[in-house]
Amino acid sequence: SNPRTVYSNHWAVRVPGGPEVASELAAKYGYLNLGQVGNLENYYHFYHSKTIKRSTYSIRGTHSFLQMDPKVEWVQQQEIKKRVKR
Amino acid sequence: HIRADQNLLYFNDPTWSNMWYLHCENKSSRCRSEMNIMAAWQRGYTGKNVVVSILDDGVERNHPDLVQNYDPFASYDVNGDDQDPSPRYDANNENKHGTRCAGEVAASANNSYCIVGIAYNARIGGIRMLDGDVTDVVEAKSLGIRPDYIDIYSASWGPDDDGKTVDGPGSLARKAFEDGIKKGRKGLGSIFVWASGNGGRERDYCSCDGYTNSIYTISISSTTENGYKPWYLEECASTLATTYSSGAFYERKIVTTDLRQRCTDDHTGTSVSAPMVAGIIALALEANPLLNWRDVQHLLVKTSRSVHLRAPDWRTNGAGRKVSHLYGFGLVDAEAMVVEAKKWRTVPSQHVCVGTSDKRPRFIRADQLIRTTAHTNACADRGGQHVAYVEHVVVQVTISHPRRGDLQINLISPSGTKSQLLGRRTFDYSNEGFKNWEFMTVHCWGEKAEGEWTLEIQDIPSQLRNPETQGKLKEWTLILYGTAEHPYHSASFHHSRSRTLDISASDLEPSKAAVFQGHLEFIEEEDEYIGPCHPECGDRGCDGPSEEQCLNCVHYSLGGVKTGRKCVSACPSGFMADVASRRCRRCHRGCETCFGRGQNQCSSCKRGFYFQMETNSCTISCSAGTYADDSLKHCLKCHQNCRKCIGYPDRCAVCKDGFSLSGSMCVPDCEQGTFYNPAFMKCDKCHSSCQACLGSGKDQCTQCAKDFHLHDWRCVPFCGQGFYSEEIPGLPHKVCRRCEENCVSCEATGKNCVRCKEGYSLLSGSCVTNHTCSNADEMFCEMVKSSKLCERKLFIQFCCRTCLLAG
Repeated sequence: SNPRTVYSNHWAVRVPGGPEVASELAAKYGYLNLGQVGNLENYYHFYHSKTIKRSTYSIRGTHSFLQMDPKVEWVQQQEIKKRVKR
Repeated sequence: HIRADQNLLYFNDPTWSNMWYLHCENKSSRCRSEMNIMAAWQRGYTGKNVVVSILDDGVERNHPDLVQNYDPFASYDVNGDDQDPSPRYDANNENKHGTRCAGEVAASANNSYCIVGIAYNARIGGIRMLDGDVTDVVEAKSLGIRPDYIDIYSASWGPDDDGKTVDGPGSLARKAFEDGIKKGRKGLGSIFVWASGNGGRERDYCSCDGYTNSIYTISISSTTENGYKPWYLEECASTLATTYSSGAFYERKIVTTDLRQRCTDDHTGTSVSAPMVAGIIALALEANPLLNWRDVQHLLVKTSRSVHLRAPDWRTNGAGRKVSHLYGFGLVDAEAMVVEAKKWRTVPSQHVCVGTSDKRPRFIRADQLIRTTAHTNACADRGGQHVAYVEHVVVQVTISHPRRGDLQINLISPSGTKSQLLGRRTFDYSNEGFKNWEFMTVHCWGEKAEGEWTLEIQDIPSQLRNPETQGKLKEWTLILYGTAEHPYHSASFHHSRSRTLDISASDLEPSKAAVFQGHLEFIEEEDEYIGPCHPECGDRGCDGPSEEQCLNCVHYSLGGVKTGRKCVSACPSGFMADVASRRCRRCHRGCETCFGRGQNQCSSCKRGFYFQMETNSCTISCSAGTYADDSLKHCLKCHQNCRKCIGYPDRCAVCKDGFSLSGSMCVPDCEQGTFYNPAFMKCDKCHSSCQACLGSGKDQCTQCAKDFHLHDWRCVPFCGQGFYSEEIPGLPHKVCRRCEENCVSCEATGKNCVRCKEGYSLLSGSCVTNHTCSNADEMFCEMVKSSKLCERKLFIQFCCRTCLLAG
């Protein structure tokens, strides 16, 4: 069988409106805005404490409405990647 | 090998004498230091004002050998979301990796502690990001930490090297790479150095790692002290260069800083090599801070060398560069890097051209090779996209397949350079195939982009797969990256070079100045080969003494996948001389000599092929109407009556219509009742009893006339004594068959005898001997009767008459 995807309770979100808009959106849907993703403009790192930290499926809930918000251009639930030191 | 020199630098760091890859330690013995790091230092380059950051599990910032060069602005803790990249300590020292990598780059020199880093005056930081859940966000954050401040990011990790994983950066990390090369270093582009895969034992292939497979990263592999392939090494076409690393137990190891303020020689794998190259690039950036991210890759391609590195697939590409799938362009040369960097002129801007996009699906059949070609003008008609000279080549494919590990993919450039984009991976049983996966090769670096590119896909099923299931190539796209003009062969390129070192002792810290003071030399910067060229080299000179290092040729240039590229006086067998371009062009497969490259332009054939005079082609077998003459290696015509002949023109096997085979000859068909007489070359009459025959005699009938019976190749009016007449389906006449043994006359069916020979009596349609059995008593006869033995022909002689007479 192929390796399973492991979902986390972190999301990446693209919100063109700026950090204040991103924080408002995060609060509206129960997320915590952890700030811009590195140097990528308009990309923000959201965290949701009420979803499962590690799951083999993408859990649906009220937090899923985030991707339907018109101020949100793009949403990606973060998958935990297996990385090895060489 | 470089003879030890007493004037070389000496440091008081305790393991300095063990750092064989940096310098020669024993003055009386020959040693190995082809990376020429010491020579780069002697030119005054030590990484000053260059910032390197290690993306890993943390860096021990208070390690005595790192504290002096540690830079907090080049550091961050992504896992803990703070500024301190110190590793998490545990009983297993699990997080030692980053500290070990950092020491190789910038451990302080001459501080009586542990080692000397390659760029021992560079600033070193750490980004702690592996000690926790690694997600796309984590990677993107890490790759985008202060891109205007950090010059070089070094990463010695990647997707699992288990030989069955296909994984790479997510969308955010990819964006971080793109932003980094576009905007980092104030527009010059961040430098990303990556350790190639460590899955050699698992037969992994590093093109399944999207990080090393990216054009934005410099993928580095390793070699052992003696130039052997380390057990952990993977091969692929995206590896750019190589450094030394630890190898077999009998070969010397790499020494570096370890966790808890220690020193170690336990660091191994390609993790050793990426930081080494990061340090060497730091030296180059000190020599020329204006190098952009592509300049650095060009420098590595230009200065790396194959030296003693052992690989079975060293080839010279169309640009004259030696390259292999194990080592890329070879062992890095720090001195050559800094010398070239000093005089480097920025390469022309990068152009991107989609050479071809083919959406026609093709089945990939087991044990077969599919080959699809595309001719491209490399966007010559689109100014902003024209790629005349190749840098990276990317092939994006979508393939469905029941077992991905059975696939092998190659790409052949117009110059004939063959890049193995994917090798078979024994452990990859996935049925997911490849979805828009991008395979990258650097093997065509410097070649002309225009021409025919060939993609080959081979399916070699393993034993565990149903060989009837097929894969499908759904789509492939060829993307060319490069420049519209030659990157550095221009008239204005050769600047006057500085002939003195461009540092003074006052620029250095006092302690280091004291070290350098006694060792400074004014070195003539002579970096071009000045020895004699091979006689076949033309007027442009050469890079070395062999015919493979000529810049142009007097007579012809011979190039190919297997032979490499070299100058020759005459083209060998299998090639034709293209006088106009002064190149040897390969003849069509099977041709020994030819007057063109086409299938119908052969003059003579290779062994095992036959020359077809009518079509000027070489084939394995001869066409209908011809036979293979082994002595002449030609296909010669058969006799005009033969459709197929063997060995000789008149040794027919199959005749044309209107002819019949007579022996080994094809003779004209004759009318019924006649036969072809070769002596008179006409049809003669058969014997009157024959309807068809081979001759005129009465015993040469093949078919009998009406109402005649065939008996021993003769046609007779009736069957003789002891024979009966039988009709055979399909034959126009009857045949005489023998009656059963001892029978003189039998029924028409032949089953029952009617009259027996003398001495035999007729019994139930069979002839039994007249003799009686002396031992046929009542019980015996009862057995014969009860077993009905007399009804069987086989047992009818078994005293049946005796028993019958006895009742």
